[in-house]
Order: sequence, then structure tokens, then C-alpha cells
Amino acid sequence: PQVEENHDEL
Amino acid sequence: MNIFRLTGDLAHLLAIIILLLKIWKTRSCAGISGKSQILFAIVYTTRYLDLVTTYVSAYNTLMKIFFLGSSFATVYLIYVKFKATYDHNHDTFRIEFLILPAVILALLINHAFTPLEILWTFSIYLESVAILPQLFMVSKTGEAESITSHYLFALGSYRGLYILNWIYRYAMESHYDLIAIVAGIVQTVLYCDFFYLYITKVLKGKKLQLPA
Repeated sequence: PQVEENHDEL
Repeated sequence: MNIFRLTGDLAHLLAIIILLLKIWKTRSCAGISGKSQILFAIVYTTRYLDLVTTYVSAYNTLMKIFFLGSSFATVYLIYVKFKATYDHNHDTFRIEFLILPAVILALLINHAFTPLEILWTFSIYLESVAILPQLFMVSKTGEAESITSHYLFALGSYRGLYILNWIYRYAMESHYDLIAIVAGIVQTVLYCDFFYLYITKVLKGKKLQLPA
């Protein structure tokens, strides 16, 4: 699984 | 978006609204830690700088604007409008002991060494401990108004629900972000003592009294 760079969570 | 994250965001929204209404209706911020509210304002400011650079969704943008606006409004109400009711004798937690370690940790452990990413990481670490001045104040005064404990319950539940969201996203989307997950677990664990008191006392109509 990849780690998220752009943060889509609040 | 999943149900855990949505209910988490709504619990967060509810907490902020409960606090604003409590201060506005009672025209008093007694029992509220202004320091925690300052930390939350810092958390949202450093985390939502991408408001102007990246567009995720209308929901995301609207919530960020609300969290930013409400956190500054709360700080204003505490330190300006109703400052006569601010209990600075009990709101004595040294927040520099929370901010500095968060800065250092963000510089050491992050996903990318870019200004926006460092600030995002700092805000994640700071949010995990931002409630400490408030919990410290409740322990010092030995009690909390029931409305304040409802605020704390909603605020603590929000990140707890995010943990379920992260489990869901790992299982369904094989997406995970260890920094957010570890900080979120620390943040939720800090509320455990309060959750126990809330469920065993406040829900039974008793006042939240900490053993002095």
C-alpha cells in the first residue's frame, strides 16, 4: 500500500 | 469518504459548535482552557494552508474554512469578548512544552522535507496533545460543567472515529498514513480517562467530578 502525499483528510 | 470519517468530521463539527454555543449563550468561558483553543487555532492554520493551493472537494474546503473560522472565533471570545470570565488561574499549562517537541518531531519524522509537509506534520503532532491544557484544567478545578464534558466527548470521539476510518481505508483502499495514525492513537488515548468518567458519571446525570 502506498503512503499518501497529498492529504485528502481534514 | 467513508461513514467513519464522515461521522468523525460531524463529531468534530458538533464539538466546535457545542463550545461556541456554550460560551456565547452563557457569555462565559469559565472552565474552558484558552490555551487549548490557541493550540487548535495553530493546528488548523498550519494544516489548512493548502486551502489555497489544492482543491480536494467542496466538502473539504467548506469544512476547512469552518474549522479555521470557528477556532479563531473561539479564541476571540475567550481572550477578548469574555476575557473577564477567563479562568487564567487554572489555565496554566505551559503550551511551549507542547509546541517545541511537535516542531522538533516534525523536522525529524515526516513524509517529505518541504514547508507544507513539515507544517502539516507539525499540525498532526500538535493536535494529538492540544487537548492537554483543557484536561489539565479540568483536573485542577476537579470538575467540568456537563456542557464542557459533552464538548470533550464529541472532540475525543472525532479522532477515535478517524482510527476506524484508517482501518477501513487500509483494508479497502490499501491506503495508510502512519504519522496520522500514530498521532491519532495518542490523541484518542489521552481522552480514555475522561471517556471513562463521562460514561460512568455524566451519562448518569452526575456532574463530572474528578477525584480531587
